[in-house]
Amino acid sequence: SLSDKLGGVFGKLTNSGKLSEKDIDAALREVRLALLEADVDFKVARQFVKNVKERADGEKVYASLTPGQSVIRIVRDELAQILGGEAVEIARADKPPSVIMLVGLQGAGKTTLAAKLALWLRKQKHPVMMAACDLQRPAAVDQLNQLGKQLDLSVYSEEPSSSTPVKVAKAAYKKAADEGVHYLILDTAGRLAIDNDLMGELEEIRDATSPVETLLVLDAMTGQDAVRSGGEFNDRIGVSGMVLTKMDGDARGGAALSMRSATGVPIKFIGVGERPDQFEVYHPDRIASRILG
Amino acid sequence: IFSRSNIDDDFWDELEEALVISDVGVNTTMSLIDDLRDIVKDESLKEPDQVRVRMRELIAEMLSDSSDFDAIPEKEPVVLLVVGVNGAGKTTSIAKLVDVAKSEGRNVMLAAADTFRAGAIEQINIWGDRLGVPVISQQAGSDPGAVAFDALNAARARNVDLLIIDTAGRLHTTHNLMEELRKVRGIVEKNGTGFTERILLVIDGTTGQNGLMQAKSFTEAVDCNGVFLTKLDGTAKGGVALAIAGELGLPIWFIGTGEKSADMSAFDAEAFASALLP
Ligand SMILES: Nc1nc2c(ncn2[C@@H]2O[C@H](COP(=O)(O)OP(=O)(O)OP(=O)(O)O)[C@@H](O)[C@H]2O)c(=O)[nH]1
Ligand SMILES: Nc1nc2c(ncn2[C@@H]2O[C@H](COP(=O)(O)OP(=O)(O)OP(=O)(O)O)[C@@H](O)[C@H]2O)c(=O)[nH]1
Ligand SMILES: [Mg+2]
Ligand SMILES: [Mg+2]
Repeated sequence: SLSDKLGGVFGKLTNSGKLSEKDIDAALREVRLALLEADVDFKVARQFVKNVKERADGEKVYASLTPGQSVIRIVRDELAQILGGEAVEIARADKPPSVIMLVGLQGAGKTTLAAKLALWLRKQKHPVMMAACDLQRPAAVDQLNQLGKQLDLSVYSEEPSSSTPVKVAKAAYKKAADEGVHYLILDTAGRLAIDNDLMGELEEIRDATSPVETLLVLDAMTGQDAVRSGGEFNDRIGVSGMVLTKMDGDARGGAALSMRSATGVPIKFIGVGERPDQFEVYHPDRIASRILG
Repeated sequence: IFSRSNIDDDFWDELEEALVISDVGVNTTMSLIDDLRDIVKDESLKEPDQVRVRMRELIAEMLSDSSDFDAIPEKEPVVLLVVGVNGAGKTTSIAKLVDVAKSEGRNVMLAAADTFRAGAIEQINIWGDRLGVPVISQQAGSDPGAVAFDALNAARARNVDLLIIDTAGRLHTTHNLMEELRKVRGIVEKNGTGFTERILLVIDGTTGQNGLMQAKSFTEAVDCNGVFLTKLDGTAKGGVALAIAGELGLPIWFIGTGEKSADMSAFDAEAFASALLP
């Protein structure tokens, strides 16, 4: 863990309590390596360490009797600043349905999340509906329909061969509005951020349904590509929140810190398993401690 | 006589950055750079381009599978068990392998041993349909081991050259699911007479350092033989392959480059190294 490594760096020093610039730099190097090992974006890690150094200098950590602990405290604070923030809220539209659009790379966990989100909202007494706007992946519509059936949640879908994602989204919206549904969740096909046509399709769905939330679904094990892809989703269609999936594994989740730091998009929920109830509202300290190891 | 070397601190920093942002990971990057520094000294290299070329060679060497262990042997019936974490691309990669195998004239069969996830059996049935290969399946919720057992018998009866068994995604940290996988593999071992067994680990190319943990755990559980690295058609470089090959000696056999059944190729170490460090 980082505390062990910093303990190692400062432990070799005598009890004079006086540290050199070199000692602090050695500690900062350990912080940077720990962040990179946790999959934090290269540039985000570099900036993070710069901020830590400034605070360490400002707080005169070099004169501290427990410099290792001081550095850890500063790192924790910096992480909390980036990862923390406002309480989670799902936005509400002026008139129902409030549309939540789920987007992200292939296999991130969008379809599974649609059911989790729908279940969570229904537990709060909101009538919900899910829309199967992925007409491209084999049996994606079946997947969402089955989830809906398992949980007795309503799903709007059309025959993939004779429709389009935008058509499904529009028709679902109309049906949700007619039925007084509070929340309509749009499941979309996984896509590459660099796929111009498919990003255009997402813009079309967005323009047709005006989502109050566009949630980027991000796999917790994503590496250095997180900001490259996630940033592009945000630039092109605008992302109001992130959901970190597969947090029941042992991925360190640096991608979350990277995205939050680089785009300011808040993390709203985390997925902690395949079952529909394995879904939690995000807590900042969870990711901070995983990154620190 | 002394030309100022352009191989300075900035050069090494840029090289480190190029590798780390490709998910090569700090440890592997540092060890590669250490080796390269020695080479620069020993071979008195002066030009950054020369050093870059040598780094590409080091990377390619690391990834070259020096074993003559065939990924999917040609002259014998093969049973291929496909494993990996959730959403890595197992089912889609299987479709790609079927495409290649059929074009080579092989008699292929699939087993839908993901009996858990919603829509999983339908998904592989659609691929089987599109590619014209039979899919052995049972109803959702049935025992994956039973499906594998059935499939092996059916494959033997129909003289199948290549039986591919799709399994449910699972995180390597979920103990009971890894136990289930061991059990399925045990069934394949016990009932695979007449078939050469291969275990294929599918790794998502966008994965960071967790990819190495996955490779370690899955190999420890079911002796993976090779890797299918997916989603390299995006902006991710798949650098975690270096640690997997370097630390575990697990060869990368195939790469995925899209969502259609034609979107794959055999792994090419030099091409991969050049894409990593253009
Ligand atoms: N362990 C675990 N598995 C998850 C989690 N969320 C989703 N999954 C699994 O991840 C895999 C992919 O989930 P999907 O919901 O199909 O992902 P997707 O983003 O809709 O995939 P595409 O539509 O192909 O882009 C499935 O096996 C899910 O069961 C999670 O929080 N934990
Ligand atoms: N762009 C791209 N997408 C891919 C590639 N391989 C698979 N996919 C997509 O990734 C998503 C997940 O693929 P699956 O084949 O369902 O993955 P899986 O490992 O079987 O998932 P589970 O069974 O749920 O664990 C699908 O949307 C695929 O189309 C690839 O090489 N490139
Ligand atoms: Mg989906
Ligand atoms: Mg699958």
